[in-house]
Amino acid sequence: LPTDFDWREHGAVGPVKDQGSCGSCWSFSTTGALEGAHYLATGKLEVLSEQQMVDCDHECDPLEPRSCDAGCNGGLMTTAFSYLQKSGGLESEKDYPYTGSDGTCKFDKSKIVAQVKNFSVVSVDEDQIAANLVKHGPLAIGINAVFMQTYIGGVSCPYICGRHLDHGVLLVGYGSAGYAPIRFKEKPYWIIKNSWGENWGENGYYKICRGPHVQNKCGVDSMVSTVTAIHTS
Amino acid sequence: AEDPLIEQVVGDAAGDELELNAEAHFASFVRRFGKSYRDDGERAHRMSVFKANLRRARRHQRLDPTALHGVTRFSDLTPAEFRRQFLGLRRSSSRDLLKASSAHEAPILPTDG
Repeated sequence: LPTDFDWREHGAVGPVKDQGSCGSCWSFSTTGALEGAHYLATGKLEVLSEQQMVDCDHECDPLEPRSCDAGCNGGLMTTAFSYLQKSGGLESEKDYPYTGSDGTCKFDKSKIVAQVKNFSVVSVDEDQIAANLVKHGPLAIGINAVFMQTYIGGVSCPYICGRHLDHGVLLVGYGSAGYAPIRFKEKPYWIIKNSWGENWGENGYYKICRGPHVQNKCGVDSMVSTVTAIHTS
Repeated sequence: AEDPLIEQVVGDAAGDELELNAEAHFASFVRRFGKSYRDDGERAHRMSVFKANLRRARRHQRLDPTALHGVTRFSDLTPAEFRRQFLGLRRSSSRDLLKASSAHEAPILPTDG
């Protein structure tokens, strides 16, 4: 594994977006992962539509039929990948733009620009997460966002942080030694793309510390999924 | 989860200064983020939430000293409003995901060398 890695430097990450006052973080995490996977499969970065999932994805958890993707009321990235496999894929942001509110489905199959080939869940192991990131592109992850409400910059490494996951984001890279805390050592960190606009955090991004001594900070390792895209010409 | 193990119960100078100037900080926040409230009652309520969030940001700063915490565009929202409007991940874990979706576990990749 490289000691430092950032998919932004390799062209696999689109612009920072803003979900507005809508609990649709899960759809932004999903598009981010598929934008990266599509880039790896085709060499072309397509900015993909969240609104298609907000409006059209009502996929439910097979074990809990009442737990379904529900637009601005929340969802889950893996069920969204499942929806994308069934529906055929995603339209571009341009063809199906984001409105920040629930609407009726206007999906047009003829406008699909990216398709899911496969998706899987990565084990709770920081080396495996890094390896999957490098091999398959940006990863859809869940995080506990309690410290993100007041975050302005730097590497977040709270002494105490809950691990129940409430926010979907995109893991785009990692650094080996980015900050010198009062803990006396340079510490490694993850680089996370958020969906609250460029004016939040570090130009829309969040940094959070990673192992070996601070694994799974704010639950960041516990819900990681990777996706591969179908190569289309 | 965000409360420290040892909670400071006496005031400190920086904290007192922050409280005293909360109105000025709030006015600056309203200007900076272009906030508007429907009436004086709503404004007063948002001001009290903002004050609580100033204390919260200070607590986060103590708990998370390697990051910078402070006023953001969410500073007039209660934690519940923030969760409802800006989060939205259905609760689950990797284990639940494997059971609940058609996903399979990613094969273990080599990480040496």
